Amino acid sequence: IRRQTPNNNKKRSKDNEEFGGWNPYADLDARLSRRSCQKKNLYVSFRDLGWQDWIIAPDGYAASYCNGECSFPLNAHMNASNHAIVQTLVHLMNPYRVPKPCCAPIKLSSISVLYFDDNSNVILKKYRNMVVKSCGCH
Amino acid sequence: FYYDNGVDQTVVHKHLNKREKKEMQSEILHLLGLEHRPRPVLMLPSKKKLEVDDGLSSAPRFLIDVYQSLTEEDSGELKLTPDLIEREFNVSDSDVHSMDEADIIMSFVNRGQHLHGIRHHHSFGRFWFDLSEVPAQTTVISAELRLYINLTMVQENMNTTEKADEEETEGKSQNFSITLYEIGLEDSLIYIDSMEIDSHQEGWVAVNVSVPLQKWLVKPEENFGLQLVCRLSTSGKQISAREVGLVGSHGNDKLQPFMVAFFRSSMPSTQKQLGQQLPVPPKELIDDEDFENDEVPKRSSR
Repeated sequence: IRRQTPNNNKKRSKDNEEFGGWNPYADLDARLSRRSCQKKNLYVSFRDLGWQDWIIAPDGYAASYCNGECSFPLNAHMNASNHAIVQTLVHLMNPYRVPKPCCAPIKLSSISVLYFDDNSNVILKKYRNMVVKSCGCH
Repeated sequence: FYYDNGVDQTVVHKHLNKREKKEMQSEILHLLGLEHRPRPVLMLPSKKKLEVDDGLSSAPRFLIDVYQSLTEEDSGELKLTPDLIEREFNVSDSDVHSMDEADIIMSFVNRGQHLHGIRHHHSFGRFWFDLSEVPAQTTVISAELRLYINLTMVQENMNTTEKADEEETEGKSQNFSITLYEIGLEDSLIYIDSMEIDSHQEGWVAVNVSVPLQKWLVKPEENFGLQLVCRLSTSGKQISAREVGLVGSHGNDKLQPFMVAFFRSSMPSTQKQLGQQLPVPPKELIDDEDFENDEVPKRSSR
């Protein structure tokens, strides 16, 4: 933590307002309470949407999503890309201007949906990059 | 609306009200690349559709087999394991290749028997398919008309046929030739393909109809359908499709003639990567000059 000089404080508070407050390196406890980057469940249910009369299959799909922090030290995270380490260091030097690495999917897979159109013809559509298989720090 | 609450439990976040549910539906429809929620006439039986054995004709059954034959590869792509579909529908290697390559596969129910205004003798041998729902920005990889030859029908017909010339019908196997035409303007017939059928042959046969399909997608007003003409190979005498053993619109649901088409999505790759549709910024944020000479096709408003 840099030695606090008065003008630095002023600059910090200005930055603080400018960048919406929470600095992950100042309020340490807030940082620790945030979980590290990982995959979370989210199921898109065609059944709950009431689409059973026209979608033949599937009943829905586990889209999932990525959530959590990519904070220093990165080696605590699975799947951090090499560049994420550089991004973290630059962020450390300039936390209000350079973002931390982002927690995003590193592996996505496809699904196929089978459904009737208005004329009762049948359509099978393949969708790429619809399901998160794993998340990581980019 | 469920989500994971951070300690690996799935909790109800909130119950959407009617308007929010409608919004959520339209967002997911858009994600699926659909402008509206289809309202098919044919309502599916409520129980698990994939196992439903009856009530589904050959067109949906073909695609259910394809759907069940798709497996996910390590790369995240979907790959076809052809055993099931080969056994059930006798598909060729080129079909399997088209299924792997296709982003969209459509099977079309035959509407030919309901068509009026086309003065062609055999009501059976006539096929017409409704192409109005083929998704825009797609290109045809291939398409085929699939017909089922039922051996028992051939034998029944041979027994009832009067023995006009014994040697033709005596035990010896007969050969038939079936020719498929595209019905053009003023009921003209445009040759597509023909094939020889042996009277001991049973199962699905396919005729390549990629060329007429591509033409109909460009000129929907010229889609007058297809006409099948059957003949005895020896004498060239014209016979009905029933005598060849071809199952028609009044036959077994599962063996009905249908068309299947394989399409590649021709959207710019980013749109394809993003699951078919890019989010479109609201109009007020778009200043026109940005989009003046933009080669990206006109986007649908959201």
